[in-house]
Amino acid sequence: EKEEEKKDEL
Amino acid sequence: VLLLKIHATKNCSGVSLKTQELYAIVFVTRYLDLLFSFISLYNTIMKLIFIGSSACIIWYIRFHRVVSQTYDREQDTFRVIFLILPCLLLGIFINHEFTITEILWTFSIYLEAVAILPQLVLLQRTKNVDTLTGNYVFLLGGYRALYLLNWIYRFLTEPGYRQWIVWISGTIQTAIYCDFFYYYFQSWRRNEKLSLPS
Repeated sequence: EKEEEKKDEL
Repeated sequence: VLLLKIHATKNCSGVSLKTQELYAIVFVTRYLDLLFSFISLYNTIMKLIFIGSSACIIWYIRFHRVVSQTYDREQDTFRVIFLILPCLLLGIFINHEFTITEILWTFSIYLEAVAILPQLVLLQRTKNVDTLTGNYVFLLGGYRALYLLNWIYRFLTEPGYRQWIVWISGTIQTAIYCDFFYYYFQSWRRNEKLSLPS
């Protein structure tokens, strides 16, 4: 399972 | 804070150019996604502010006629290659996806964790740390420390939210500030100028 990262942090 | 201080006082003594350049590398490699993804107006503006303000600070220290004279060139000698190279290797080997942008993004996460080190070493070498410079380091560390709370909150409220690389790096980054925080609060409590023991 691929770890989905939301790159919404600075 | 740092840009205002340098602009207003025309003085950058105690400020590490090395740390500022590391931050510029961090911001540019991380915010490449400005070109191909949009998250929010706030997110975009903050990214531009981070890149712009660090570029401005670097310009002041390197090229401003008056400010560049006050740079502690002989004290700011941290060998940044010893930070950049390991972070690059770490980024190449420990990442989520073997693509250029993902490796650079991961590299920026690792590099940010240690980017403050040249500044902390310079502060230690500076006898009387300028109040504004001390406040800048405190705010920078505090900003990252608040992320820890944010991550805990998001973990508890957002199903599936987890990001181990960011969490571990961010925790190390905050830990690096612990010693500084201790002396910062002590000097504040005693109403004395900040100075770090050598």
